[in-house]
Amino acid sequence: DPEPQIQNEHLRVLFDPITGHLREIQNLAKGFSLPVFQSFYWYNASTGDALCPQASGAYIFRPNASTPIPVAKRVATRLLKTALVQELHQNFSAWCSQVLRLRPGQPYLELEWTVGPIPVSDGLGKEVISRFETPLRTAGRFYTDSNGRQVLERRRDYRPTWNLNQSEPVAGNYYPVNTRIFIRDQKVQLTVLTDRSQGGSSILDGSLELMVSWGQRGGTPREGTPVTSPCPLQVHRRLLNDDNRGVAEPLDEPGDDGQGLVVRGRHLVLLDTAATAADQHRPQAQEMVTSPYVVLAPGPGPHLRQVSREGLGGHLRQVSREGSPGS
Amino acid sequence: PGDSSALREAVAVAQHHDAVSGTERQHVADDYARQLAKGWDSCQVLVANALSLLGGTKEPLVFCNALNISVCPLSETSAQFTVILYNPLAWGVAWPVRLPVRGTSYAVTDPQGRPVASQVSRDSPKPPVPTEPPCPPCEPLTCPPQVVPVSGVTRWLRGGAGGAPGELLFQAWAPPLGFSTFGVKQLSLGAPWDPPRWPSG
Repeated sequence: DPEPQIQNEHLRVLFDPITGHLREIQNLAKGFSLPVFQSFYWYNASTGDALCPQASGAYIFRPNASTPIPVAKRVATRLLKTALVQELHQNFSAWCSQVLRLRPGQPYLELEWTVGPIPVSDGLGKEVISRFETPLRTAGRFYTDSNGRQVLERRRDYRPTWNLNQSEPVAGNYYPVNTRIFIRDQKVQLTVLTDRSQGGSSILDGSLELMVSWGQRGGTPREGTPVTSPCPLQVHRRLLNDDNRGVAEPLDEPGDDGQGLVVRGRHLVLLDTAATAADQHRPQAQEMVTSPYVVLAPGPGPHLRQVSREGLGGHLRQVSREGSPGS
Repeated sequence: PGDSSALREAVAVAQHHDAVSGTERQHVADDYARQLAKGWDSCQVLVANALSLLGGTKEPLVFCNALNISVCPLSETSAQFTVILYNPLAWGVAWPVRLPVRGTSYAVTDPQGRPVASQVSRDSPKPPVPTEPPCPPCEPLTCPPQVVPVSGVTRWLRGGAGGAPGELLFQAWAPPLGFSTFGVKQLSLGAPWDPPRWPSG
């Protein structure tokens, strides 16, 4: 297919016919587009060096170089187009794949990534990221939410309340992302919603990256503190050394079969004007956090087929009045 | 009896900063997971009781917790089943339902009992990147349900051999803070599936 693409009434998404990577997102409703390159990379975990003996571990995120290694430069793809879903399957490696989906009525691009078991037979700890690159002029600024609510502006190599002497060019710019991260210029905003807390940053202008992670959303993740020294929030990393911060074992979960964990998650990508982007990402982030879900039953099903809040309320009162002990 | 207190307690315990961030030893992490899983189980009984009461059904309700890797014994083995979509949000939603199935043709009825037309999407024996003729985009609520092949990665995640070869897709919807019930009936077994083929290498 010389021009592989998927489309619905909101977005058209183009892929590179040679490498299979995401290449461009077009906002059809508002008539503009943005070149977006997305791929998976891994940072090689530091085991301590001449500069500092600190190794990367459960607590500490410390890559041993600023440039991550790409998982694959070319991607095997499969395209599936039906009336209900258009999706492109990407196979980066034996342990890294992704499905990009558009459905009718869906104003965002869904990326469902599957990562692991991370190979460590080469003796290298690996910290896997998904990185989005665009030509947006962002001047070192990016935005991450604090505990799913207030969105804070972050500036690369800078702290608003003290004069920072940056010693970690990558880890020193990572922040907690509980629901969303975005970059923008005067006109356009690229937002990525997460389905769990992850570490995120914008190491290069026009780019944003998320450390693929696992973990539940429950609990109250830390206030927006940088992740230089404290822990990088349950990232999907596989490390072979302890970081001497009290856990006293490397972060190397074996998983059920002893081969290492496999993690599957979702990123929702929204391309909008900077002025109106919040109209979409606020309700969409809420749908990610408290998602509708299906419950099944064998057989043809009940007579009462649809109940809304009023109905629910009425029924509860009716049930409790009729003697059921429900309080 | 359903009970949400076990889950509440497990989530309270998991407020510990090492639980939230995963900076604990493996056996401690496993114990957090065990407490949460036990809490889930008893809380799901509570939710099922509520839906049964409000839905007026005596049938046992089933939560398929592994739908993200296309595993759901009930939809894979039943020729007829019901899908209840519960919506905890304060606004109505249209929601894509994707269930692993063995058949190749299904009929789905909406909460008002109206049929939703069914269409089968199968692998065509074309070159490595099989694409259907592009279908005209359709309004979310009028799209017919469809069965599409399960991806190779998902089958590998499920241990390869077993599991349903296809997935039933249809667009469901539910009112704010409410639920909708959809009926699903298998029409025909259809020809055996040929699994999707990745380009060699």
